[in-house]
Amino acid sequence: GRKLADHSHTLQLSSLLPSDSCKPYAIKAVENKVSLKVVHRHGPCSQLNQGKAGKAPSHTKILLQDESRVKSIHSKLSGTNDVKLTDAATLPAHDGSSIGSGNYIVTVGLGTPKKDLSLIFDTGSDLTWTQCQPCARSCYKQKDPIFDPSQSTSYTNISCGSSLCDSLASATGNTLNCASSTCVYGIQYGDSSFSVGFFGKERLTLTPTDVFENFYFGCGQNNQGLFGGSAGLLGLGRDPLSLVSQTSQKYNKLFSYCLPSSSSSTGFLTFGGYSSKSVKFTPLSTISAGPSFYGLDFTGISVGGSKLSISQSVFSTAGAIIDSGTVITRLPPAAYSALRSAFRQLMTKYPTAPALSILDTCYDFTNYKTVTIPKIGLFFNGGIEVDIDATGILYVNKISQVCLAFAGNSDASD
Amino acid sequence: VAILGNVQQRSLEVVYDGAAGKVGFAAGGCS
Repeated sequence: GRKLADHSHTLQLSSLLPSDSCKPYAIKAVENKVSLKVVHRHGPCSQLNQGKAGKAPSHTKILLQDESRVKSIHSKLSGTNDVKLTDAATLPAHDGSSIGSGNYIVTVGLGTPKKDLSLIFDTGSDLTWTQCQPCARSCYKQKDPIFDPSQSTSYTNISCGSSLCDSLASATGNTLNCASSTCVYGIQYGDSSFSVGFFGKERLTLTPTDVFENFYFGCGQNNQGLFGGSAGLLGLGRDPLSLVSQTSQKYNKLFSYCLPSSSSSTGFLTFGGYSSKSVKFTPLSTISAGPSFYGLDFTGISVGGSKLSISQSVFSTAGAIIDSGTVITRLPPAAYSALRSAFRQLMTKYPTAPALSILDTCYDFTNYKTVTIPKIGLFFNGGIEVDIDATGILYVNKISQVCLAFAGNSDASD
Repeated sequence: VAILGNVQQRSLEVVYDGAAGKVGFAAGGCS
């Protein structure tokens, strides 16, 4: 009995479902550090979730969009991403944009006077951009008023030929362009989502005490895709143009976040520190084909307290990254197969349910008030084991279809 | 690559220390 309790989570089923109203947590204060509130883009805590522009997609659609994002990451890392910006710019926006859908939002201030903008925060990309007036070609519907650089006293365009303009190449993966000697950026997210516009600098306000002059960002004039009512993207990758690098003098490339356990609660994004004393660290690794990703090294998986027998080469062949913009963790095929098999063995008492898109291990909990699920631990380089929270093990479509929230890559070398 | 997605990061405090070259996790770091 004790072993079962130590190696499993017992949950009230109601705790797996988000409520209709927002139940915010107080932001955990870190002394002398700046913290922003994090909300799920499609939950009741997000102001984007009001009205048509922010209507939440179905879980099936969210998972399809997630698959599209993962494909674009694999494509980028394998060097086969031959989608040209000119191609992307001529494509109509359609479902499956690889920006993904299960994203989290923070609000920052831009310009003078400051205008608040709700941006998707993304550790898997680098350039911060927002839609800008006059939206010369196209802007999608967003909740906040669209930023107008002509109404800001601190906005400046970046000139063509400058080293800053050249730096766009690594931050966006695209060759830059010029319009009347003004630097033009273009960034696309795999298939149809993209933003093209002027590269500029502006005053960025994180909090009243943390203000950055000369923050380089994209002022989008042609923006299309499923950005779900957000005003754009906050790039937190490792490239020199990311917000993390641009603020490194103050925060020394140190930031932390907590993603809320459900879409009806809030989390935080903190720059310059972290709050927990019990942090377990693993070394960052660099993926040579994508140095702006945060690479890490999986070394093993445990299910229900038992470490699975998976060869080290399964993990080392593939490598790994951590990405706030991908919803479902993808594992090498052999690792996922072992995880699924062990999880199923410990869940035989529950009736199964049909697959949900990429999630193939699902259960029908209709006749239960509480359920007991095995704990899952992930091992990383450095010998650390991280216990996944119960809300990170299951993906709930409805009580009659609750799925193991992991998926396998199709190729062992992905 | 394998990808650690955001569902599995829920309720963990995730720490990125780019200068020291490490990523950290704290269970229950949100409450």
